[in-house]
Amino acid sequence: TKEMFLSTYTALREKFKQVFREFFEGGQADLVLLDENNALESGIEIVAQPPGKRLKSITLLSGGEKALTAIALLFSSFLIHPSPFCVLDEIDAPLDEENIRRFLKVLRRMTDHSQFLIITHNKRTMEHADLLYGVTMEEAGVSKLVSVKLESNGNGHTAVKPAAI
Amino acid sequence: TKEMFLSTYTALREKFKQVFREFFEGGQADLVLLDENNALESGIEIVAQPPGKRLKSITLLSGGEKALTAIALLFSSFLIHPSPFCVLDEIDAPLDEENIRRFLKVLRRMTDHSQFLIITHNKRTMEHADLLYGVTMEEAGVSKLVSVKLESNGNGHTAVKPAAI
Amino acid sequence: MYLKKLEMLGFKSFAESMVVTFQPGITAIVGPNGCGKSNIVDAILWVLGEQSTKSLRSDRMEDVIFNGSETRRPLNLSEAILTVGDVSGEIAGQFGDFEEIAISRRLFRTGESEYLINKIPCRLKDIRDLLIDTGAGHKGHTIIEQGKVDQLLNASPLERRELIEETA
Amino acid sequence: MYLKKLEMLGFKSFAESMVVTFQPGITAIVGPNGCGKSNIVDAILWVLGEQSTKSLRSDRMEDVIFNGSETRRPLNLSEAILTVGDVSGEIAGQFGDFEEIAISRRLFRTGESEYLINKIPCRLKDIRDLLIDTGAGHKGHTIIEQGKVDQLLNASPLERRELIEETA
Ligand SMILES: Nc1ncnc2c1ncn2[C@@H]1O[C@H](COP(=O)(O)OP(=O)(O)OP(=O)(O)O)[C@@H](O)[C@H]1O
Ligand SMILES: Nc1ncnc2c1ncn2[C@@H]1O[C@H](COP(=O)(O)OP(=O)(O)OP(=O)(O)O)[C@@H](O)[C@H]1O
Ligand SMILES: [Mg+2]
Ligand SMILES: [Mg+2]
Repeated sequence: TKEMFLSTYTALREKFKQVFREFFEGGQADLVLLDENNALESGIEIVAQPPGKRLKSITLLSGGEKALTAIALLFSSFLIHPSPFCVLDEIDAPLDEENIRRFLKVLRRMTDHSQFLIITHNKRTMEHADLLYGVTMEEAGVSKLVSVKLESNGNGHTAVKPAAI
Repeated sequence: TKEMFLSTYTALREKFKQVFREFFEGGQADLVLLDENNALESGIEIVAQPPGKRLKSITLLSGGEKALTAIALLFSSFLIHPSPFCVLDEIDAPLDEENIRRFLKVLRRMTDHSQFLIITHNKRTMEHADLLYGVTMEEAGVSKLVSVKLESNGNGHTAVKPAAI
Repeated sequence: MYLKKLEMLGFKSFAESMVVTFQPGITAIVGPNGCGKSNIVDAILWVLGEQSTKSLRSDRMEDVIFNGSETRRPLNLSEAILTVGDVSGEIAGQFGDFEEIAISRRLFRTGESEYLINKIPCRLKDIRDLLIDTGAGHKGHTIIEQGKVDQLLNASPLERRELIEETA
Repeated sequence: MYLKKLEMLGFKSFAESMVVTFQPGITAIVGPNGCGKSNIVDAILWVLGEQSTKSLRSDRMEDVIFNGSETRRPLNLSEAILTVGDVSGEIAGQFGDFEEIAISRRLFRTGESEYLINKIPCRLKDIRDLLIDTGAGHKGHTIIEQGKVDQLLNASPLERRELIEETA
């Protein structure tokens, strides 16, 4: 119904504005109904303005800015209707170190509500996990799960090592 | 003309099979004309089989396998008609450490022919560069270019630092 | 409710029985490209009732059964069991008294499917209803698959609206 | 031929004059999200004659001119100059005798465009022909923009054919 959609949509917009400002430490963003008179069927545009920049459609932002904005929207949706668990597959891939730090800060808050399973290649994200699993394919084509931990290997890189059995 | 297309297409297929096998250290891949009788207009399918796995359409591979297969195709095209320079914007993003190592090995060979400009967030790729620039936005919305170098900062991470002036 | 564990046997590249035990907070899964991490996500989608082969990155549902490797023959059965805890009070109907619920899905290469809740055979619909009760049914933002963020970004305004309606 | 340097002034986020000096081998460009790295790629595409605003991630061509920030007013001119070396013998026509070639493109906010080769005014066509002679015209695999790999992967078989024809 129109009322139901508009009330959820309004809540989502407000939450999105907040989460965006937290991720970008400033700036502004919004959702825009392309056809205000036809709220039930109108397409939705996402506009965003990272701090110090101009407001524009999300498609004109940089690779990392776009991803962080989309994650802000997905997290906003989650915060309005938290599910008991959430699975994220490599969503941190396009983010730089600073943005991953901010993303992890918001993620940690969301664990008050829910359990998270996150698939990642990123060392910072791994450092933030409460529990770490590795998947390997020692035998080609056959997956195996192992417990792993992080270790600094002395030459400026952190390595993932199998945990002691 | 049909001859021209088929000769380039055949050369591309052969090169693609080679580069794929080098990237994946085994396995096989191919390009497939969906309509063999209509070579000039037929769509093209990409099939790939990483070592130990089954041959399937590229869309059914993992995120990193897909990316590495597509890069193999782009590099094959480059090797057939090398351009004097080549610009790569964050193509290493979905690759794990081992695949980045193999990608960089092939990239290094290609510098015999050409000059490369590569945009990256990845530390291994940065370590392989002959020249490293950083772009910053200290003043919001205004880009500035600086020379940078890599330094180990002692806690298991390598950091990018401005080079001495 | 919370996830306790996920067991897989014969699901995609998990030719041998594997158990992922969950804890509160953040569980991270790491590993090289193509080793099977996203397959774990697919297993969760599948055991919760996903019927779209496209969402499972497959041509046909049969493709989720381990289809062999250089050293192993294909298997004839794919099974995934998701055990969730602390559900008392959240679930209506016949399963409402259980503290812990084990959701099972099996697919045989013959095409036969089985669905079980705490070893009691049931229909796919029962599994899906269960998840709606516990609030895990908001598929839109509960499971963000690899590439889903790009999809949201590249979507047309109308496609984007559908994605947003799904989540909220 | 090889790239010697790229100068930008007023192109997208490069409000101040910047010079990227190239060397043989691999030059890497790094920096945080949104700081301007892909804008450098756009500048190279643009100075070589790109006319598709979509390829330049813009709505209109005017969008490539620095459009202001919190602390600066918009500029009225965008200029990029790409200097390439060692071209003797590769180029036909009037520029064939030069050892080094500086390709300039300017766009004024009034809509006026200027194109120059070694400070001699020319047409956009002359710039594009130049690149075809030196083999840098194979745009398909010469410049791989951010997201181009995904595009190749998500393309339909017919779209993919077009991409492949472009490259080879
Ligand atoms: N039914 C099946 N039987 C055997 N192997 C399968 C089956 N279905 C998929 N696979 C294999 O599983 C692998 C994909 O695994 P997955 O997508 O989980 O990788 P990943 O760890 O997420 O990698 P990435 O980091 O690249 O995203 C593919 O190589 C694919 O061939
Ligand atoms: N005409 C313009 N004037 C001022 N700023 C602009 C203009 N056009 C684009 N920008 C800004 O440049 C920034 C994009 O930069 P760019 O795409 O180069 O980032 P990037 O360094 O590649 O980041 P990422 O790592 O996220 O891909 C955007 O924030 C955009 O607002
Ligand atoms: Mg994956
Ligand atoms: Mg970029």
